[in-house]
Amino acid sequence: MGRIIAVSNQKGGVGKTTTTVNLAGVLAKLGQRVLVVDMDPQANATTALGADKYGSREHVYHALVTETPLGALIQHSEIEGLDVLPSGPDLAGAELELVSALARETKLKSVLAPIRDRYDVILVDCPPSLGLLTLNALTACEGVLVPLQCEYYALEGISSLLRTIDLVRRSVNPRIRITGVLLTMFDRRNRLSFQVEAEARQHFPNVIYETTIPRNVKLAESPSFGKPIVLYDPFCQGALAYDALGHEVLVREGLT
Amino acid sequence: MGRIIAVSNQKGGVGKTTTTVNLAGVLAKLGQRVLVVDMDPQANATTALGADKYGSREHVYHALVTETPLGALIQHSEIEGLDVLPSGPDLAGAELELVSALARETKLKSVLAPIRDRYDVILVDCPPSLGLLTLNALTACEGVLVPLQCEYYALEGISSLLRTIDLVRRSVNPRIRITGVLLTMFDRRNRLSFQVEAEARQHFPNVIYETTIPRNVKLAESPSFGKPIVLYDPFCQGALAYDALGHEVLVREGLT
Ligand SMILES: Nc1ncnc2c1ncn2[C@@H]1O[C@H](COP(=O)(O)OP(=O)(O)OP(=O)(O)O)[C@@H](O)[C@H]1O
Ligand SMILES: Nc1ncnc2c1ncn2[C@@H]1O[C@H](COP(=O)(O)OP(=O)(O)OP(=O)(O)O)[C@@H](O)[C@H]1O
Ligand SMILES: [Mg+2]
Ligand SMILES: [Mg+2]
Repeated sequence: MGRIIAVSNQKGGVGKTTTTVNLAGVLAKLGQRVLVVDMDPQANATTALGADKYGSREHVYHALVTETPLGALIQHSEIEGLDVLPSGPDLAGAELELVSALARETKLKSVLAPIRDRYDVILVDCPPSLGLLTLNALTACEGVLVPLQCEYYALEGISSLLRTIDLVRRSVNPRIRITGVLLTMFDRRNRLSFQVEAEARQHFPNVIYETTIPRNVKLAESPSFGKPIVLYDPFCQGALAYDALGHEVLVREGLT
Repeated sequence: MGRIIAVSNQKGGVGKTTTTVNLAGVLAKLGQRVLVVDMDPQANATTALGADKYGSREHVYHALVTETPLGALIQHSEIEGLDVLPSGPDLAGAELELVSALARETKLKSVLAPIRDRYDVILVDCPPSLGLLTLNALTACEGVLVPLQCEYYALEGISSLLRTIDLVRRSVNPRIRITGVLLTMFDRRNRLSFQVEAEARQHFPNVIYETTIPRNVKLAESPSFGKPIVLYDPFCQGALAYDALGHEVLVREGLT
């Protein structure tokens, strides 16, 4: 049964998509069968994996709202063992369309159930909000990976995310837990990064990953080539950090 | 009548809040009477202006949903002539609560109508989504200022924002226009910034501001002191850039 991990933080631009795509690339290279589910209408993860978002193809919206079987929607990436359930612009409409649907929070969970056995890890990239699309990901998953940008606003937003996870645990998903908090865009030249790191390690003593992701321009360049960092520039600082994260996630999740 | 400008882009972390708060600081220093409306449940603009978001005080949610008069909600900032209508965590609930309300897109417009004469400029900081909170801001405003981060994903998201503005123009707000596109976090050391700039100037030949905001760590530090950059470090690169933007906005909007 594939482990489902939601990558979520309602603060914008903290590295959710960059983490989802590059962690997926590393895990696939380490032999795991990986599916990336893009639950963000911006479809950035879809682009970063070179999947087609503008074409006539259907995407995750059609699985959630019109119940198209996944087989017709899942695309292969350039990496052996890494597939993607792409997003598209229609997904923005799903937030409002699902509001009055029955069991609206559990749509993604039931959509993924029939294919979970085909993957070892399913990573769900969430939009920067705590609306129905993110609630669907939090209901379907076992764990939440929280990217935390090393900047001031990032710490402020954590308490509302933890409150939402708590609400989800008490209502629709009793087994949800935080798999880990990942410090992203860490800049050694800037004391703000060290301050945020110290405060975060105090707030989350046992859940912060040992691996920290440095600010590295190659990570910002690789999406324009539709390739995860492990293909675009496998020996840059960013790639080495995501490689270390991949090993840490495997151990923590007992996937080896 | 105060000019209402929404600062919006559904891509996360592109500098919406940083632009709202620092442009407001500059315009107030130049003698304009300014109100910042924080329509983001994260309440980052509220924090950056030193307003109280954790206390028992009511905030914009109470104006929108329980129709509390604004007089009781608006707080003064440390800068003479700059007020703030703060946000708070309850605002996240407003998205779902407003869904079935009558004239749900025009709530903010009617809330602001009675106080528009007291201000020259009203800046509305939007969350990273195109849901009901942003739609309220796009319905209430005359213009939209679009911060565009100089990174690859930023250009991708622009087309869905323009599509939404078009829909708003044809339905609830015929006078909406783009007041300007602002290039943010421009990093001279990184060729990606120059590529995004060239492409953006091609897409929006007449609407891009002359002023570009450089990446400058002081802009990321000032929110932790609850002060806009014009108070925290008025002569750093970031402050000089927002000062130039303030002058450009005054001229473009004919406010001088
Ligand atoms: N470690 C890093 N070093 C340099 N740039 C990075 C790093 N991580 C992410 N970026 C860049 O920062 C921007 C924000 O990252 P990303 O889009 O992954 O965040 P996000 O949380 O998914 O954003 P959103 O909230 O819009 O979904 C992107 O342009 C990305 O390329
Ligand atoms: N020019 C800049 N130089 C350096 N850091 C910046 C700059 N502009 C913004 N930042 C920092 O980048 C982060 C993102 O900026 P900000 O929060 O203003 O974006 P936003 O679009 O409002 O995000 P959200 O989508 O979450 O509302 C913040 O930590 C901010 O302090
Ligand atoms: Mg993303
Ligand atoms: Mg913001």
